[in-house]
Amino acid sequence: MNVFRLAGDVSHLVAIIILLLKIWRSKSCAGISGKSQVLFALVFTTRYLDLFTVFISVYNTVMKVVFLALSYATVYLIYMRFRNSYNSENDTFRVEFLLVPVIGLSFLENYAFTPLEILWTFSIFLEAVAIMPQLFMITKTGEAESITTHYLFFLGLYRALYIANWVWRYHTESFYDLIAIVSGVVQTIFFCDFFYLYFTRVLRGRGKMTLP
Amino acid sequence: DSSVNHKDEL
Repeated sequence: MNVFRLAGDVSHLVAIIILLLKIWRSKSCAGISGKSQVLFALVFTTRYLDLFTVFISVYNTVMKVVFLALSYATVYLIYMRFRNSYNSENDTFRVEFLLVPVIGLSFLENYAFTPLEILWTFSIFLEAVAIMPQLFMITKTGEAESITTHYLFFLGLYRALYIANWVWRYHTESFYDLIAIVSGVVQTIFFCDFFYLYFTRVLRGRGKMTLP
Repeated sequence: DSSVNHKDEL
């Protein structure tokens, strides 16, 4: 464990909690892409299948349980509890355009052709594109509430910090995980456009982020 | 092999 990875995990946890609290307190999921949240729950489910078979550390196990619980709670709030506030008419990204290539690639490019490895690889590739429906929804509505942009900021920051963690681990342990690194770089690049808008608009105290 | 290591990352 290093400070970059710890900061990354904390940033990830903060992002998930920001979103969950926003939906719970406003009793509404307007402007939130349910599809992205389902994809994130799928990412955690396929990545943490070793939760009961491999024990790494208390921290590792606790964080996996927390991420799984919070992501499913978020999906529950969107599609069950506050489903009447869900903007399905704006959440129209075709997720099959994400799932098909990701499934194909995880069969082609993986460390071992075993169910657990292929599912882990699937979760890594899927995570890189899981935010697409949410970013698409924002471009479609042309705006995002500031709390949603803070959620996206911490979500984008988490994988950027993981990239620093991978550089650090390569430098100190000569460890590198190419699938995770390539996918993590792609994932962070997808956030760059949002980061630009976030720093130039939201942090100027503009409240809502309205797209040009 | 590297496939063992990555499980320690979330």
